[in-house]
Amino acid sequence: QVVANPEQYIKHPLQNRWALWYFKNDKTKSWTENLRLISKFDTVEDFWALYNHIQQPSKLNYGCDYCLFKDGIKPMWEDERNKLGGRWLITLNRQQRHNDLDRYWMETLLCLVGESFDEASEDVCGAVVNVRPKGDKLAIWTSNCQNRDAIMTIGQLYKERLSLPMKALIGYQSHDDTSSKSGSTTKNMYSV
Amino acid sequence: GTRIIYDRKFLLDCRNSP
Repeated sequence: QVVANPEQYIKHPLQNRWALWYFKNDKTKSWTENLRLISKFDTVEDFWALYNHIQQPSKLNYGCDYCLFKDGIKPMWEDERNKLGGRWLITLNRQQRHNDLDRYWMETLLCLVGESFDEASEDVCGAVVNVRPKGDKLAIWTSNCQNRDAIMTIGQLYKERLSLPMKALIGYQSHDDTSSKSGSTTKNMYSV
Repeated sequence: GTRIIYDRKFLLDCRNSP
């Protein structure tokens, strides 16, 4: 009697169900109309099926975004689980679109679906990649900008996973500051 | 409680397995 090995047919469950959103920059439509849910997944296999199926960020048009958020959290500041939070922001220069953008984005997704930030993974809401002419941006959003320990853990591990040089500081900004900023720059609450 | 974590090597290996 042959007993099949479950390892071969059972999909590997993720800790969370995730939703991948796509934002298309269509000036004729409202912001929320331009935000579209692509698909949700909760296994490793379904993550790769989706990831392998869609365009890489470097191929998107200017003004477009990908957002991966835990199921039930909308990729916007106003969401209940975002409004008290903030984001670790990584700004890329133009050359990095060719060299780094796609691999940084994949690494970001692996960090999220793999729950790579120990207990601090609880604080993660999602991640966003913005494709912009002046320079692309990557960010990991967390739920509470006062949770310093969790935020610092996420920032340090994220920097390591992207192999960013130690001297290249990245900053964490609260959504509150970002949404109410007067000048072009938002002050950082933390940096690492 | 327990947390289901996957390291990057495992995730990348899964990408290539049929």
